[in-house]
Amino acid sequence: IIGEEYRWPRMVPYYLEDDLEINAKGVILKAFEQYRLKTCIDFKPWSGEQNYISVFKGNGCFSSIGNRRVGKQTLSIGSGCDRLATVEHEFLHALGFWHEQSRSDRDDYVYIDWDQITEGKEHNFNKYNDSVSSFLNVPYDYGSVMHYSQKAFQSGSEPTIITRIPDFKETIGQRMEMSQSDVRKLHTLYHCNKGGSSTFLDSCDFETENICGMIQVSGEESRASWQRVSSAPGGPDTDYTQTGRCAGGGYFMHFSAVEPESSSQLESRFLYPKRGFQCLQFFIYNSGDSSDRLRIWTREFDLHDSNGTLRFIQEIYAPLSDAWHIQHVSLNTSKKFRVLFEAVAGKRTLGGLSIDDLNLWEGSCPEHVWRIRGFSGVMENTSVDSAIYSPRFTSSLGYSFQVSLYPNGTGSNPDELATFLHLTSSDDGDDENDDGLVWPAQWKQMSVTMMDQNPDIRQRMSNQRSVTTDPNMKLDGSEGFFWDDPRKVGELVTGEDGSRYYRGPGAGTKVFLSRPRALSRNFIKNGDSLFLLSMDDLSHLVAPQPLPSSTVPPPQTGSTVTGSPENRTTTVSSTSGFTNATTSTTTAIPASSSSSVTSITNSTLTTIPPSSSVSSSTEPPTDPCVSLQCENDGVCVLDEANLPVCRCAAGSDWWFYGERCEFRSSTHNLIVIAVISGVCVFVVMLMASGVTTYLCVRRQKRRATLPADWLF
Amino acid sequence: QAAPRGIEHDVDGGKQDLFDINEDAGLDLFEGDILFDEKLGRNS
Repeated sequence: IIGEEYRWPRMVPYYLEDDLEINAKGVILKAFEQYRLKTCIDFKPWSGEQNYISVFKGNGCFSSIGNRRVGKQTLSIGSGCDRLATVEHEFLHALGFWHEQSRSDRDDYVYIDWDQITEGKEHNFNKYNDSVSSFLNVPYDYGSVMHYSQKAFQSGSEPTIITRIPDFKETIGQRMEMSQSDVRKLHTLYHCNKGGSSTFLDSCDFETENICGMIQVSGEESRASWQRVSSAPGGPDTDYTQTGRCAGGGYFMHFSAVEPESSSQLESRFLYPKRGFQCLQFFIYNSGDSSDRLRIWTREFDLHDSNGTLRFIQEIYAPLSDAWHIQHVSLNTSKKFRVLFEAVAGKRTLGGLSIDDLNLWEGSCPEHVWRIRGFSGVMENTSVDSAIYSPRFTSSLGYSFQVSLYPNGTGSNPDELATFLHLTSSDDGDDENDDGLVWPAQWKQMSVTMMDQNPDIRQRMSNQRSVTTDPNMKLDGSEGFFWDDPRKVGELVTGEDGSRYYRGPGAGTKVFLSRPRALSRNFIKNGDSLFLLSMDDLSHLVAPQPLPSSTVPPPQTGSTVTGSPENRTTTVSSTSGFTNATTSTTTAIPASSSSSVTSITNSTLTTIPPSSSVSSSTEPPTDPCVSLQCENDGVCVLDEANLPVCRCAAGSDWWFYGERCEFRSSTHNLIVIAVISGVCVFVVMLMASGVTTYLCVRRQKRRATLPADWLF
Repeated sequence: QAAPRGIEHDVDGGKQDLFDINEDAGLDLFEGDILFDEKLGRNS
């Protein structure tokens, strides 16, 4: 929408109303993380700002367009709206975006079949001329998260929107994440080019010769080194970025050693963290020996330490395999740092280790990865209404869980992949930490993400769905609780390895992702698909979000929708726990006990955490900078007294200043001030000169007119 | 290989996207999910 008055500040204040479902609260926080990762838009709990977004559970999913400047601006995440893409969609509305097909140029790209629209619903297909709505010089995007699907508001079975490029017919109206053009428009609208995103650090697919500014350090005596190659003797034959699809492209970094036990180090460029916890993700291939390993270090720099201090993070033994494997490593540094990859050769010198598609961001790593090899074949060869099951994974919270997937859909939705999440328990009750588990499980959010394997995390449009264990949820027609111990409410099943365990009832969706969309983008790469799985504890979101201590929320105005949340009191809750970040990171390796499907392997690699120097915490470390919100892309750092201070953004001729970088100045301002000062001085001097001259002249005249005798 | 199917709760009730949800909820909002605002100076 055109008009600066509709813009929010880049740090958007929000209030999660108490009527929201707990799962919705968790999904909203996950959506905020995506905004932080991909754009310069950030969100903060409302602390008394004049305008803020109040997210509540209305009767449906809806939002206003842009900042209406009404104080409390409502945005509804009702029942069924608690999907990542839906939340991103509604917040894009709030940030000032219309639907994609309402652009002034939409008729060049889609054909609206008015005869197929339900009578009275034609208003949903408005379009706006370019004096009201700007497409910000970004081409029409069939893949926008703001686009209707082809069946929107249809009266019969025929589509209401027909794409003029047929290839997009099945994929418009995607229910995945923001597209690259959505992100680009957001960047333009909010001038993100000056600061970049909040939590992204680096991405490298090694396609360019400068290898993203990485540097190599090898011992003088060593004849081993990292090399940028497009294939390596013994494998891999192709990289992971392009998987051999482009002649003349497709590079990765390969380490091969001439001597056993030799090593070489590859260091990233300098990185400047803001948060204190990061996730490093990359793909690894081992064509050497099972004793080859990759050690991950960080080199951290203090103010007066130019050489940096090495900190050992993790050692990874990649299995000998004919495939690339995804790997996650959790980091927790608050200082300027580099990431260091040290490859160490094993006993043999043939082949070696390779890495590709590296991403580093300030967020939590997914806990587990379920890799399905030959996924296209699995989709083709699995009958409708047939599920395949992941191995059992043990979360850092102690609960074990499992995903069921219907690759060819269910009877009621045969064109949609369906997925459900189940808690599990061992038959003999010897699960680790089993004794300490609380049943029914309380507010544990399980998330399954089908990963878009684009090499750059900022361009991924993954598909995610989460469910949260409500301890009060009943089983249909029973007094039992849905999320109770699977030994009570589940069924006894036998895994592929013969182990027996109980699988609890599942919660999930029959419309996880349509088949055409699953076959689009990079959901399947090298034939494989990756499902990222996590379990987060949302107990801290059960309590109301604290209200600002001295501010009573202003009354809501300007909206015509009913169903606003209950009136809240001004009592300040003593509970805490509302943070900007999602919780739970871990380097733990899943206990993959079994799988009922032979074509599925668990891709997680064997890793050996160091004994003392690596944080094995499952929570992000406490960050002193949480208490200090730097504005305008300022970076919070710790000073010598370990106190958080803002380091403000600056350009060649401008800079921010102030305790929170809240003020802006520039050389232009200084020039203006200098010119004005100069002019003022000049005017004052001129006036002084004028007055002096006037007085002198008058005195001369008076002397000239006096009588001669008086003079003597 | 198909595995036995236990209890499954569909949290989406088969509804594919937010417009289905709003329609099912009886909402008839501006362009499906936009709050009408008189300050915009237009109606549907």
